[in-house]
Amino acid sequence: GCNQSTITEFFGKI
Amino acid sequence: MLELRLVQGNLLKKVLEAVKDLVTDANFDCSSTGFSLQAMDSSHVALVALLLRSEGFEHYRCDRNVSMGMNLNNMAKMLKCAGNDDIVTIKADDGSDTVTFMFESPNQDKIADFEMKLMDIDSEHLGIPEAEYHAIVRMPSSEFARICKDLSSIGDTVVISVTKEGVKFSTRGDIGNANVVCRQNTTVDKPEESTTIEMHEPVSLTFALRYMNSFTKATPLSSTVTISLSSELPVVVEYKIAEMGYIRFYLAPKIED
Repeated sequence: GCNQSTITEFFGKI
Repeated sequence: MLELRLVQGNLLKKVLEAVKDLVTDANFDCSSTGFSLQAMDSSHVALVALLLRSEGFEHYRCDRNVSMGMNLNNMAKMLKCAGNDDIVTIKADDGSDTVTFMFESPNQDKIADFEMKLMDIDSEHLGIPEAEYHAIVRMPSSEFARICKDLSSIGDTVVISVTKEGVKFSTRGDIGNANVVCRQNTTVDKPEESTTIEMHEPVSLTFALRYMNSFTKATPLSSTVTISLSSELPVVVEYKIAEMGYIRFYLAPKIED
């Protein structure tokens, strides 16, 4: 199956 | 004091229609650079980044950097009251908890102002790294919208694969499966009808169609869309806003277990 990743896994907080 | 006068007021109407279903509340940031927004959907799967550059406004006054929290549905309701040819001015006083949208008809015979309450929104800005994308596809925005709509009647996810053959959009569902391949096509007379594929490396990623379909609400803003893909990175779906800036949607991929 496929898991939905999230944006925060790729882009860090400033 | 903030006063932004946009002759093409309908651009703002279109921007709101493009983002209001994805994001409920967001901070609009106003600086000397322009009027911008960065916000994620509630599940943090998609991010929208909007920039309307200050040079694109007929008059742009922003004495200090301001962040204005707005409910996008309410903002869309107010902007719907502007005529398509109206000039829209966004006004706010320092420290005020309201923003005013002023609509002027082109021949100045009707002037309306709509005042909206601002809200406090805790939002964090994310750093979007500069990335070298494996593949960049530029195609007519209406074609991309059509593909997303068609595929979502078959399945829930789309696999976007770029090879030297072209870009393939695939889905599968209970009733069957579907593949749409678009090849590079630069021979058409009008550049906005061409499809160009810049591929450095083949790439294949899976995304939720529900979000892709939501992004295509920005179609009225631009005749072309640019889709930038890299393995292990969110896809960027970008609609350029003529003379003003862009609206970019980032969507996190679905990843195999």
